[in-house]
Amino acid sequence: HPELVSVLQNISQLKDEFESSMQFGESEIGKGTDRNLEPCCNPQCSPKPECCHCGTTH
Amino acid sequence: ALPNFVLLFADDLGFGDLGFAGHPTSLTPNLDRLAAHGLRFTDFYATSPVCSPSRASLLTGRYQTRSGIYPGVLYPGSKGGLPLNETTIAEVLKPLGYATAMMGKWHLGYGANGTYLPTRQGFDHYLGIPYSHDMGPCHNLTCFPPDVKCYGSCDVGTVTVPLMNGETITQQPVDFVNLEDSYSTFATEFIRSSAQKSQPFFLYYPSHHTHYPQFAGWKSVGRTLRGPFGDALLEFDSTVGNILHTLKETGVLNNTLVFFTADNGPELMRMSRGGNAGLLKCGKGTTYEGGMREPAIAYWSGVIKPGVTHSLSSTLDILPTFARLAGAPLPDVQLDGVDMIDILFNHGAGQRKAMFYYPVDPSEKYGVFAVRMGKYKAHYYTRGSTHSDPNPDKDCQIISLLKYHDPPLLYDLESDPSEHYSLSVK
Repeated sequence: HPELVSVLQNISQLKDEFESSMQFGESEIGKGTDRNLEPCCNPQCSPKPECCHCGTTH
Repeated sequence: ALPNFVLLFADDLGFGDLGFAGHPTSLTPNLDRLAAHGLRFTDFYATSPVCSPSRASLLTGRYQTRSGIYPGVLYPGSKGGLPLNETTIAEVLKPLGYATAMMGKWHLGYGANGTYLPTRQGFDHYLGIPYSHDMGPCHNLTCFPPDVKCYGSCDVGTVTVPLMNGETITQQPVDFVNLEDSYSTFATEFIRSSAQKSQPFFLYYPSHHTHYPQFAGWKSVGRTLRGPFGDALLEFDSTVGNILHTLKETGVLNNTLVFFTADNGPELMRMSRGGNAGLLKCGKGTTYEGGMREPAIAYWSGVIKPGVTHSLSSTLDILPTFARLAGAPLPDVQLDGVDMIDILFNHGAGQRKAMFYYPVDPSEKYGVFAVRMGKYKAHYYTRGSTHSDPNPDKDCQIISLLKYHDPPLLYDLESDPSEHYSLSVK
């Protein structure tokens, strides 16, 4: 199937062009986690996380 | 007058989940109506098979690799988030005088003192949960009235899921049963207020539905034959209906582009409580079609001619499209999106030539896993995923480890959208 070989060549060329133009930004997710950053409605409360409880009527 | 924009974004929703897509027990009358009177996309793609990266691309028009929202997703205690120097759709429109609001799932970071909240990324108003609603213990929470507890335990050992209004936590844990009513009210008030002031607006509604654990309020519980997933989907659909009703009631319907799509494919690991990719292969977490090809609709009453388009398009293209329609300059960065004007108004072929499929964990070492060009898709790497694991197709399962293909697996997606029959190119 020579036409398919040509298709693959075109796709590979597109892929190469795209990847060579791609600049990876620094991973934001790779910066990790910090339990102290978890949102808490009562930031000074203790013990966490159980004490983070506000305004829920249901 | 400048056009208004409403962007509806479902969560973990598959290609085969909606009523108009043929699902026999889903009940989505409002989305079906949008599809019938709007332009339905058959070849529309998210940029990632998981949540945060997909949302980063949607809002910036750039692959997630550029903004750094990879690998995987952000967590409640994540130190990072969508960098503030990234320009979102809201920030593109605001300088033109747009009112901007968002309700629902952000999932692009919280950070120290709310550094990464939507209010820091161009949204005037925000009501919602800043990440996935399973990212906190949920086993004691009510997901369906009167008191059906949420299915499973969700993430334990972290804070319960908060509801935020702006940058203030107003509820913790969130009240799932009444959450959607709050969103409907928020949307209605925002549209009414903007219309009264004759101010153009952008409303972004990334819904929590239909992500695990499914939930719904009194008006939707038990109303579908599909069970919890169907009830959650119906509740999302009802909010869509309320938004459309308000647009009409306030006289701005004919000046509003409503765009609907979803972040990634169905989470098949939830089995009947997960979504359905229809005829597409695998689901969330994979670079097969089921992981990233999504239902999509563009609706603009009296402006966009109803129909179906097979043009290749992506969430990347929404920012450039909204910007062009509003006459806003594009951000001065490398964009990956192209505007869809030709598709929307002429049912034309569009500008997008290719779609690149990044895995959950993109790396420079492996690059993209697959490429679609025209009707052909080449897989250079394939891998299963826990998110799609119990699917009977072994390629979807976690036991299908990373595999390099040389020559790449090649499929004709027009004649074989299910990626069943690899074409021989040896």
